[in-house]
Amino acid sequence: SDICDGFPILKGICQFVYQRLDDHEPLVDADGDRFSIIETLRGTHFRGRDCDDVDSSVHPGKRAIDGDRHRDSNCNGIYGVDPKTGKTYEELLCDGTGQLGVILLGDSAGAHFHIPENWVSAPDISLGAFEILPDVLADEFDWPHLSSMTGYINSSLVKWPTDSAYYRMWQMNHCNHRDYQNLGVNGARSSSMNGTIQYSMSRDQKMDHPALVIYSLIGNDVCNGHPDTIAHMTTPEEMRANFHSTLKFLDTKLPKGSHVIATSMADGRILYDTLHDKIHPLGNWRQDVTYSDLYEFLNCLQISPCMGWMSSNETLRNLTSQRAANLSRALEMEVGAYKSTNFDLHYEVFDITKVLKKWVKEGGHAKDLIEPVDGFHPSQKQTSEMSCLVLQTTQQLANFLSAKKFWEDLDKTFPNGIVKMNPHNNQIRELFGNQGGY
Amino acid sequence: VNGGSTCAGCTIIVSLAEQIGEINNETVVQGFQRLCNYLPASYQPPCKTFVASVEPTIQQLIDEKFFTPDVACQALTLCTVDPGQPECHLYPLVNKGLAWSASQILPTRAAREKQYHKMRKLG
Repeated sequence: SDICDGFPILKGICQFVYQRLDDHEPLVDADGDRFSIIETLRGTHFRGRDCDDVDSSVHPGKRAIDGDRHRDSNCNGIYGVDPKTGKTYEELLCDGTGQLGVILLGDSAGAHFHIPENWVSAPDISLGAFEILPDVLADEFDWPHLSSMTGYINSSLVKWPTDSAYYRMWQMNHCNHRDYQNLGVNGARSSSMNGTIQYSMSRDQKMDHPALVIYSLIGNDVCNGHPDTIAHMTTPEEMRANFHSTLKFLDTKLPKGSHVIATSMADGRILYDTLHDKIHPLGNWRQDVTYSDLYEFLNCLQISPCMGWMSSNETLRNLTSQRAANLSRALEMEVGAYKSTNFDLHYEVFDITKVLKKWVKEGGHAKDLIEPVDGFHPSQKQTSEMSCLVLQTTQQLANFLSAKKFWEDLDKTFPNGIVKMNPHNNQIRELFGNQGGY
Repeated sequence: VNGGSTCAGCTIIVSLAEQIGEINNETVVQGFQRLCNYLPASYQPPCKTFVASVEPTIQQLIDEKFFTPDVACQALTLCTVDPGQPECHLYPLVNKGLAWSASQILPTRAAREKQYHKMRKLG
């Protein structure tokens, strides 16, 4: 900021950068189509890679221009003409397969907020532990490429296969390659989402394929760090009005045939119940810092991400859950009442508590499903004692399980939201390999 | 209040430095230096500048046997006790509380202000 203030010539550039960051748009995006060619700074970790960053008519999710005869206009790695038939590969392999992108309108849980445990556990810190720090900062401590809705890579940081709504979309139909947008923002709530989608979402009603939009704001409407936390929670009336505005905006942006799913809020009582007497990684060396200690410290400084649930006051935790349930009901009512033009609308009870109970029933530890450092978010961290179990069975941790459960529930109650298997997937793999990767 | 996220960040970093020092049979200051060395190369110079700036205060706290991460961050003026607010601490309180312990190192208002400006200058 000193440099920006000190040199007038840089002021405009600085303002541009600040605005991009504030609006959660990719910082490196030469053609302004909201898709990038770099991983971080709201780049390909958050949205599919742009295959031409100087032409805004080329980006993931686009309906192929002239069947992508000469170039890949939708960045799914499929282009060119079949020499035998003279038809374009897009026509042969993708037309009529029901292409569908995935767009998450979410919060830090949706973007998969994560601080590596070895960063705050003295016995585990070593040379190289912070090598990834610049990238982690540039991604706002979010790891959307490993998230339950738009995760797509197998990382050395986790030892189980990637599973996410987008990944399944791609598995079902390789024509959906790179068609994902994770608009998860740390601290996002129903009111801020109305601003975020206006600047950050990319979908053209005429030129793009339909999308499955997942509206998943699981906590921040009841979570804040104010001492009078209840006074700062969203009311059911506000929640419904905010969601209504979001739906109205989506109706002007989403192509016909899209789907919107609103998920319920979480019941965060599970956090305190599970963790309060457990040792936080900061206390690993001397066993002297519990999650309860950390929660109280953050509450005292008024920087707790959720005073209502991360509190020793049981009455407050119950009141917070009660409000969350009321807000979920408001969402459900709006889903029932809203008359949409371009998408169908569904409400999905997406309860991490059920996932957790199942995990425990199958022999897991409840605490492993919560982010160890912040004691607040769903985890994707695997503890060493779990590794064998996870590798030997089909059990996976929170985000993976959530994606699985989400998909199973969706399949039962909302089959329209799921794409059909593309019979040409093998052919796509043979012809186009990894489709240009991510 | 009371330094907010700056205070939380300080408390975590000082805790880690102290523990890393102990694990490696080193002093807290050496723990800090080791922690800086764990960072990517471009992050090390500001980290080392910070360590050099806080070293005298940390050393004095250790010498006077007042050192805890909570007290250290009070003495560094990165944590405060704002009017009407309780003392925020991650570890059990020792002696007569944080503000009292810190005041043994920074006995005068001038000393506290000097420390405050030193830390703000570091950014």
